[in-house]
Amino acid sequence: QEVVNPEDYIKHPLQNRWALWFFKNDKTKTWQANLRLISKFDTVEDFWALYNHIQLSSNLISGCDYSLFKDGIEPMWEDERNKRGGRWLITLSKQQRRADLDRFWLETLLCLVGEAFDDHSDDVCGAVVNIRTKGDKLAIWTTDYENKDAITHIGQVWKERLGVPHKVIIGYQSHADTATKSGSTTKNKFVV
Amino acid sequence: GKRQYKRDFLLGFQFMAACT
Repeated sequence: QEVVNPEDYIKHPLQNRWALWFFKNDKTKTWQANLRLISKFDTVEDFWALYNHIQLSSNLISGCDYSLFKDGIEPMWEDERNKRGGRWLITLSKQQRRADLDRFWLETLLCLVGEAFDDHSDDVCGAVVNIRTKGDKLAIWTTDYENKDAITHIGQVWKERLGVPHKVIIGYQSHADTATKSGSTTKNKFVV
Repeated sequence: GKRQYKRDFLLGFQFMAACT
């Protein structure tokens, strides 16, 4: 009798099921109406099937976002798992759209689906890429802005994985501060 | 334990799905 190796036919399960969302800025519609769920996946193979099927971030028009969130968490501040949370934010220069954007976003996705933040991966809610004329943005959202150890670890690992130089400082801001800011910048709760 | 996957392991699967 032939012995079948399970590696040959079982897809590789991820720790979490993930949902990929797409936002397209149509000013005639509400913010929520512009947000669409593309698909969900929970295996390595299905992640790539989806990733290989969709446009690279750098091909999207200005005003669009991709968001990858754990199943059950909506990519908005109001969600129960986000409302006391915040985000690590990286703003890219215009030149970086061609040089870094797609590489940074894929690396971010691999950090999430691969659970690269060890025990602190539980604090991760998702990640967002915003395509904007004035400078694209990448963010990792976490669930609680008071969890300093988790946030710091996530920020350090993310920065290292993207290959961001040590001298470049990235900041973490609470969604509450971002929502109530008066100027164009939000104060950082943490930096790495 | 957590199902953790290293980046190179994940990258190894990128074009495998299309071949099967």
